[in-house]
Amino acid sequence: TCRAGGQCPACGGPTLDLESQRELLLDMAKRSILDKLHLSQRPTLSQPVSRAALRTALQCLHGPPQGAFPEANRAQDYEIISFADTGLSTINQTRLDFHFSSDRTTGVIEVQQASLMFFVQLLPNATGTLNVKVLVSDPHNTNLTLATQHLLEVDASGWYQLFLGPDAQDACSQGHLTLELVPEGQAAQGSVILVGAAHRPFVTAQVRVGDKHRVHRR
Amino acid sequence: GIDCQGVSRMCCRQEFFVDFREIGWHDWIIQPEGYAMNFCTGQCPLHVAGMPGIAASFYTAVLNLLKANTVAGAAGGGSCCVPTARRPLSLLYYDRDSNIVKTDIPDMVVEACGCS
Repeated sequence: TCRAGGQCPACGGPTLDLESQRELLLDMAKRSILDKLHLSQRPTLSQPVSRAALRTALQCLHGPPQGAFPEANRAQDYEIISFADTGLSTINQTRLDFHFSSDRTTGVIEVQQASLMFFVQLLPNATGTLNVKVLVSDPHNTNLTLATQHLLEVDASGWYQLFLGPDAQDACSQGHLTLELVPEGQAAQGSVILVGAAHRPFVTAQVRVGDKHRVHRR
Repeated sequence: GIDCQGVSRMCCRQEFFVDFREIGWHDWIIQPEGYAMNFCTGQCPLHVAGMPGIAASFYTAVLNLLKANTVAGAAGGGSCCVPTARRPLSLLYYDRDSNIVKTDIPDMVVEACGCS
């Protein structure tokens, strides 16, 4: 409410003209939001997400995390939806790669819970089993090794959700998760994992950014 | 709390809405469309020190004037115009890998101001 040319009632200093004041406030708002999101700069989007995929995914997001944030460990809770890059898929298996940003300037991400959502198209009356393999890369080489696998019964076309265990959560915390979906039995002949825009598989993760170390403020 | 109406010099809450489209952030912030970056401004003379930001009764103001006059000479810092009520800001945005992220940033929006 400082009037141009007057004296600022709050600090007594010289006042800014309204346009400069507005610029200053907008800049403060940007820095405040980026700081609270632990981001060093605003993200530049690598690949836009289709509105159909966005709509499908948002239906899976839960409500706001319940209860106040635990002030003690100053952590901040996030829910992340990561869409799959369908890499080296073949007729017999679908490989899905997920990337979790490590662009947070302070804090390590701890994945508290993760689940995979994917759409299966089955031939009428076909049923079968889907083997979901969690592959992790060895820090010393790029080979992927099998960490765990989950068998899922599929009996109709539609969306399926699979809760992923600690190996997958650790891989998400490290920033990169690779899954392989291999249909088995009857499903092997008559099922397809859809990866189109509206049926793009995705992982939802409940994430906490803990303070790697307390940031000393000047 | 008291909202600044332009003429008051007393401690009040100045509303300031940041439209994400106006600052070119609407491509990566999905929801909401903007952020109410309200802030506290104005003076806190001694006789309203400690006021929780509501319109004090006349009696309380007189009582505080008496207190202030008796302690006016006392050393000690003034009273400041600070937030007395704040709420979280829920954000839904894309990160640099085009993941969708949802988070609630605590204490991000000032709802009321008052004198410390």
